[in-house]
Amino acid sequence: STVVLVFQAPTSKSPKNTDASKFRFSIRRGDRIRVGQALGR
Amino acid sequence: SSNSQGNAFLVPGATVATLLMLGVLHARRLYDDKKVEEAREKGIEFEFRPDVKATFLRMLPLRSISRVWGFLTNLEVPVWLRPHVYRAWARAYHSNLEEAALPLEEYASLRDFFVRTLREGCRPIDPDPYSLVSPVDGTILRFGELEDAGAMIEQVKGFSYSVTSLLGSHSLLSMIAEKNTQHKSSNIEQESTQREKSKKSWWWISLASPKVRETVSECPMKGLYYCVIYLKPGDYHRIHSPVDWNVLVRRHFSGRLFPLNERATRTIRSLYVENERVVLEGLWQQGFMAIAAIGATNIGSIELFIEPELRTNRPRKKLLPTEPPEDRVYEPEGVGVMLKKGDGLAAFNMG
Repeated sequence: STVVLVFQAPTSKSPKNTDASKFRFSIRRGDRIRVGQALGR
Repeated sequence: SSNSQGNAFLVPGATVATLLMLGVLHARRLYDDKKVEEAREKGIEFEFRPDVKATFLRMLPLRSISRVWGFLTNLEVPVWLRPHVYRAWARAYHSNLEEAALPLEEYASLRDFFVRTLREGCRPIDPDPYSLVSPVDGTILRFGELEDAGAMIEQVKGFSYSVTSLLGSHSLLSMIAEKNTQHKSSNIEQESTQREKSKKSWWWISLASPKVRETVSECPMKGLYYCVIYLKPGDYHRIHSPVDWNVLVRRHFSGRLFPLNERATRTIRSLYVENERVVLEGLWQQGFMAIAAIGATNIGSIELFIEPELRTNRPRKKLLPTEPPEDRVYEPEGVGVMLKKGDGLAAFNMG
């Protein structure tokens, strides 16, 4: 089975957001992940 | 007598030949998987390439096969046999038995064992208030930022599918995308005609509520991100909430039940938008949030803890390959069901 997440989050593309507030993933492809571990911040 | 002697050898001969053939096929499969694993470690990625097996799969009664599998795995296992059966499963699929919440004798069937809960503290939730956490155990297949709601997600190199085909054409996302364009052109009468046109549709009603509208309008220009996570048969198969959010609507696509393993993603087109799936949509503090739980032949059932009466993997009444999805708006409209980060949300199950 497979789960797909689709979500809005701050991006650096919009003029108002400084780069600091851009959402960043903290994973790599192929990583094993567990429930509760951060995918990004 | 020679005739009966001939027959006496027929059954054992055929059995041995069948076992030999299955053994050869399994060895070939292990060899293929090993080759793919080595290639992936070298960073080589196989392109999308339909094969005969994928065409053959389209002809198989996969839903009936899945339901028979569900019936078999739901059979009660004698208590004395349970530890042996579940240990064999754990060995074959690398499950961690230490984490199971109950003693193995407590799981009446393989299906009960498959949807087991874990012991307290096995999955600590990341404490950072700005983090978005994984809803499941699994392997990260793909992730990234999307241009807009019409953007495509790569199933595998050489084949992509659109977000709207995954979530459905009535997705809240398409409305937010529309509001974004309206926000840019800030054309008021367009908004009133939009209201006229879609007064009845659920998301306009749910957006009428102040909470939802302020969340959407507060984040006019946000990025749209996605993450695809594959669960192996031996993984823990419950789904948790990735953030604090309000689940506004559930959309169930009855679809097909192709296998979802690595090979299937390389050879069967539109896998994620053809397979049976349950999509939950709602809002979190940064805007839109959706989770699509996609079933497969062996794991065709998706149970929602927030809607226990939902049944998936039903016997197909009509032979229509794609029935329109069935929506349900959660009460109270515009607020829906509130979930905290880490809350149990749903579970995949066999058959």
